[in-house]
Amino acid sequence: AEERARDRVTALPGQPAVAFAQYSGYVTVSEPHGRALFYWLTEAAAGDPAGKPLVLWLNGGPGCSSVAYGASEEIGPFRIKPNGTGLFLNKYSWNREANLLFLESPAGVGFSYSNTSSDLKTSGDERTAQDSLQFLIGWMSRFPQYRHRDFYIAGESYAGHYVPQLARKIVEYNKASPNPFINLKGILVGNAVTDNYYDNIGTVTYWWTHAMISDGTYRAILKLCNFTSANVSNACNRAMSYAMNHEFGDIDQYSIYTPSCH
Amino acid sequence: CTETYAERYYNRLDVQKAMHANITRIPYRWTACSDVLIKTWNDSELSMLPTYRMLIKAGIRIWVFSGDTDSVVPVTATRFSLSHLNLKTKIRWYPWYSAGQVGGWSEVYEGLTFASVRGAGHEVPLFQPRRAFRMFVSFLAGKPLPKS
Repeated sequence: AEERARDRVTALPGQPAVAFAQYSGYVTVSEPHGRALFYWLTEAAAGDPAGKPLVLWLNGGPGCSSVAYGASEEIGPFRIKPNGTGLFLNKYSWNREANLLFLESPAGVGFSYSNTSSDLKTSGDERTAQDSLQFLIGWMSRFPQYRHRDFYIAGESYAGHYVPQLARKIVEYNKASPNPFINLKGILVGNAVTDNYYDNIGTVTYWWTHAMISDGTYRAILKLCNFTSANVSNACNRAMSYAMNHEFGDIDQYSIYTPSCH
Repeated sequence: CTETYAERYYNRLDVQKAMHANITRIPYRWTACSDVLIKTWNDSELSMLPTYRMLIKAGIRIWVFSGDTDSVVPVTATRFSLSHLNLKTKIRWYPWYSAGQVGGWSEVYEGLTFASVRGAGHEVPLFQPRRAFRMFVSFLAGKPLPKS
């Protein structure tokens, strides 16, 4: 309770008045390494938060922050004013229906840190999933009201790895626990990195069907790139780079019909 | 350009104090994405399809959505990957609606729901907040997206 009280956020600078509670702070995931992950919880805005599910949101990258993207420009209750001068409300925030937990993972992302600096160069899928499970166990002992609560994991992009991998760890952890308390009900992933080979084929196909690349470049990429291998050949790199540098033009690849940001 | 606003806001000392953040004075600025991590990422599974199959067997609800104007992890990539799960179709391909407009298209399989979100980029809730919220409500309810 003391740690929970310490994490209570009374209000953020430039924030409009809100009725829901917020908490943010650190949960240690590795004592020996001094690794700790930063979280931000915005409780449900409508109705009684105790009756609403808990949704953990993870952004991808790898290396990108759920506070920067998920919380501040996608599903969180606040949007940031230009030049960082304050906040305004997001009308379609997902905290209308759920308690939102944003986690900056792994260490090295955003405010999450490690006192063992080499940790930042040895991250990968496996340790990230293990640390996130460790985080959840520690966080739910600080916020015991969320134990056994309907729990969902959501995310996008490279979190197409993080989300199912953490879900798998939770399923295994629950199986091994005499009294499981992480009540995982479902996962929701968007524009998710799913399968190296099929994703790449599907991506080049999208570029061609959306008239972003020429027939010649499309054929060259399919011919020179062996997507079954994790290693990319120089010839494949050249074909892909030609497409991006000489045929795409100055577009926002993440949203091909909206202006790019200068 | 919204991520530049975040870079400014979360590097403000009064914001970090209010969030109990950066208590160890990390020796670098807060940033939306860490270059170090993405350049030195170690292990990355080639495919998540086997994990999806395990989670379906464990009875976990799985929804996968795609903003259809993203060219980085586009809707065709996701559909091509999901098609190799070879799941049985429960509800055939249909347009779903939000605020009287087609919000996207959806198909429901045994164990997994796919939905596209029309006119949304990589960060779906940023570009189509109302459609994203509508999808989220259906996901939480465990119900197919609305047909009207």
